[in-house]
Amino acid sequence: IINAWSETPTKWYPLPLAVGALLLVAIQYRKKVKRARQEVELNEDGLEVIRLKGPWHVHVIGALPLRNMSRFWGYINSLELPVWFRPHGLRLYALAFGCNLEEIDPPDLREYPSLGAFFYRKLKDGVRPVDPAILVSPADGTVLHFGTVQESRVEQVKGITYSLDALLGIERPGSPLAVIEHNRDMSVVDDREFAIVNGIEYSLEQLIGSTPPSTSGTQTPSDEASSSTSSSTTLVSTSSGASPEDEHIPKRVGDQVDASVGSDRNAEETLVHDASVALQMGVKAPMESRRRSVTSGKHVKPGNSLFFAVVYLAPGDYHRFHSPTAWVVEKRRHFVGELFSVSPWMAKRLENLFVLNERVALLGRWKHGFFGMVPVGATNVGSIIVNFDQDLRTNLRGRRPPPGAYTEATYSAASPLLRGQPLTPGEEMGGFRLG
Amino acid sequence: STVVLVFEAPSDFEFTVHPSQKVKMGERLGDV
Repeated sequence: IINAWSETPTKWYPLPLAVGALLLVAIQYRKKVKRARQEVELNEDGLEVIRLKGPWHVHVIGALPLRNMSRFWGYINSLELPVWFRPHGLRLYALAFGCNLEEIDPPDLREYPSLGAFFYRKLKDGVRPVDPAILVSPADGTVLHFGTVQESRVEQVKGITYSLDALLGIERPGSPLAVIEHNRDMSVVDDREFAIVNGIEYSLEQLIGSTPPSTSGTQTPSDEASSSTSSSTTLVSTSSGASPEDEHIPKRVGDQVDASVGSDRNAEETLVHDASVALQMGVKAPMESRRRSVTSGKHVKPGNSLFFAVVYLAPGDYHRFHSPTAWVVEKRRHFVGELFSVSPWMAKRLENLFVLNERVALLGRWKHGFFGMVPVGATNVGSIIVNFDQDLRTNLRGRRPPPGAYTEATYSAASPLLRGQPLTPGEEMGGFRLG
Repeated sequence: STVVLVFEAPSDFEFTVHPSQKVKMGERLGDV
């Protein structure tokens, strides 16, 4: 071999034309196949068809009854543990998954009846200071990916993208959503000085200072605020012509379901909270029209771009999520889907992972325009809780609507001031439960 | 489980984290 390596003369000669041509054909063919793989398949409504794509082991996982497994896992973990076992068992779990027991509330492990209860644990006040930046992390976890949304595609991992419309849902012209009238006489005027809500003047400074606002109208603010806290959530739409049969899914477009918007605040606290969010958002003009499609990504304001960020919560992490900024949630869309693992390993292999899985898209606005937050379920954590939406039920039994179908609830009655559910940075919004 | 954020922001918005970075709730993700 040494002789051959050192003594064989190197002789350069031009490739025959046919070989070069064949090489070019092969390169073109590879490009074409790659493009065909990346091409988006659309249905008759122009919506992307979401299918399971990935290597063979992803298809094997896809064949498993993941939703049933998830519910079974939830049931097992909801079983009450003997009191003597709780400190030992939960300490072992904490050790295995790196939970910090110094920051949990309550600190006594005997007070957690099951692993499920420990998984959904609370943290002591003050252990998570909220940074004054305009965007903070909504949860404990790992930043999987972030960047800008290009041509309505969100990058899942390098080179694999999914449709923003599929993630958030599309507002189609002519749908009930498009003709909802926001007819409340509401505006917030004069740069941070006072607000008019349904004809009543409120001093924002007074509201922030927790003193009762002065009234000049025929309706008292407490009446108005009480009506807001006992407001209802309305299911207004399904998409893709789905015919869901689940009892919690409206049977036809326009069905209304009474549902309390969860709030423990009294009238004054509600106004103070809403005004606080209004100030942080810099609200000073009548709210802009809701007819603008915020989900397409093609209608951002001049000088703005659409960004995305993905935070992954590992099994040992604190599993409640909080508001990442001052914003108003106008609506939620619940997509009933699969429950694949969303671990980084799976995210690298399963295309469309985040639009295949069950998720709740919370859509609204912040000081810079559109803002959306999407908690995505996984095999072990199929139950997504939203504190201010007591009607939301995820990971239920029953026939599933096709991928892309969703049910929608609006929160327009939750706050007369902001026409949505106002949230301050760091405010707890909900979380993920086992099963 | 995962939380995906999608938002409109001024084009000069910058993320202050890097991929695979561990974050805690309330930590800065980005700013303008």
